Amino acid sequence: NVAHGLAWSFYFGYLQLVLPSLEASIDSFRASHQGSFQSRGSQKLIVLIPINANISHKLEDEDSNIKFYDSLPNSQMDMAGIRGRVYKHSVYRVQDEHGKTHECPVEYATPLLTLYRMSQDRNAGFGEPERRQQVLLFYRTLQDILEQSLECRNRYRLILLNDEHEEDPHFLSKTILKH
Amino acid sequence: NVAHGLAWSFYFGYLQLVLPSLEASIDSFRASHQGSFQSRGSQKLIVLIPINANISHKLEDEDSNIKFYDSLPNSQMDMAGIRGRVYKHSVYRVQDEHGKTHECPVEYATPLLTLYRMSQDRNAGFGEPERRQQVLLFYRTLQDILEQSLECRNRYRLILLNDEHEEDPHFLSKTILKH
Ligand SMILES: Nc1nc(=O)c2ncn([C@@H]3O[C@@H]4COP(=O)(O)O[C@H]5[C@@H](O)[C@H](n6cnc7c(N)ncnc76)O[C@@H]5COP(=O)(O)O[C@@H]3[C@@H]4O)c2[nH]1
Repeated sequence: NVAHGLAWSFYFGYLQLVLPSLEASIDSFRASHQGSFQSRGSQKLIVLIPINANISHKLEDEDSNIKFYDSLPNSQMDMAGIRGRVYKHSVYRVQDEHGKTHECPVEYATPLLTLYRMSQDRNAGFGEPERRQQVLLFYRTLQDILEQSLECRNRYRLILLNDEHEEDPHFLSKTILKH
Repeated sequence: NVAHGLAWSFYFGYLQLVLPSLEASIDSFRASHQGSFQSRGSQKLIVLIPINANISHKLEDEDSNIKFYDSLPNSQMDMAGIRGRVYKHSVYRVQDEHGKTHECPVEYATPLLTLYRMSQDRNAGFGEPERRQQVLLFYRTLQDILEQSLECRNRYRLILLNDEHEEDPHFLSKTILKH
């Protein structure tokens, strides 16, 4: 089951490495962005999981109430022979229905890109009908892993995005802010 | 089968993105490292696949004939909401048995870290006995994918490392140079 392995990969290869230092990273970001930093915002990493695995590379393309603000300070670590591999998060300003902005580190769950591409490739072994099931399996497996993880607890928010509201141009910003 | 999905992920999420621009990256590296750059070296990305999935984070720790030289120029791309995600490779100077050095971009196949960690975690669903089989499946699946890929052809070398020569302190450098 592809989704099962991808959830573990997302944990061992990323979330377990970056979440423990996220709060310190956000504090340092606020210190260096004084004056512009809103006190409203998220201390947790928001991870978007669209049920159709159709991830965008730029959140602004999805909702005009979302604007890229800046990147959190980079972390670098020696990883599997790559000296100083860079891990970074993007902080977005998300505008609510009253016009107030909130600063949030948000990103899509990148492994979904693999699920999407595999469903399009005849050689990869599964098609579009199974893809939705695989996304749900990815989400549930990741939830279970993270709930068991002491070092990641309370440092993230997983948001499963269904595809029923795609006609609402502000569906994404409203969903992010609801959490 | 976890290894099958990890091989596809390594392709769609990494090799397919970085291999097409590797040659240009190496040319630019040589131009900026004139005088120190040896003409002996590899134009291909060397990817190490140890059969026991036991990957090291620093190649120098494995063999004193291997020294980190420098990183290739970073590539940055907007990826799944991360603005300017950084992808980079490390170039190593590998000394042969005549004392001559060769410059090679080398790294371990990062997904093996996930296989290794999963085999150590009671909740992940497979143990050490299956791990070797999973590494072989990863290697074979990756070989098949890359052979079919027009944009990656001839830009990489996969090296399956068996664990029978671990008492030879220069096994890794010799193996890299044999390829
Ligand atoms: N050597 C190497 N250098 C890289 O820059 C790199 N980037 C990805 N990969 C490997 O390719 C495959 C596909 O990557 P994807 O991004 O879909 O999944 C990634 C991604 O969802 C997340 N992740 C890892 N690093 C980052 C990062 N810097 N930013 C955001 N997400 C990341 O965690 C998953 C597992 O990462 P790795 O376990 O390091 O191995 C990956 C994976 O096997 C890399 N391998």
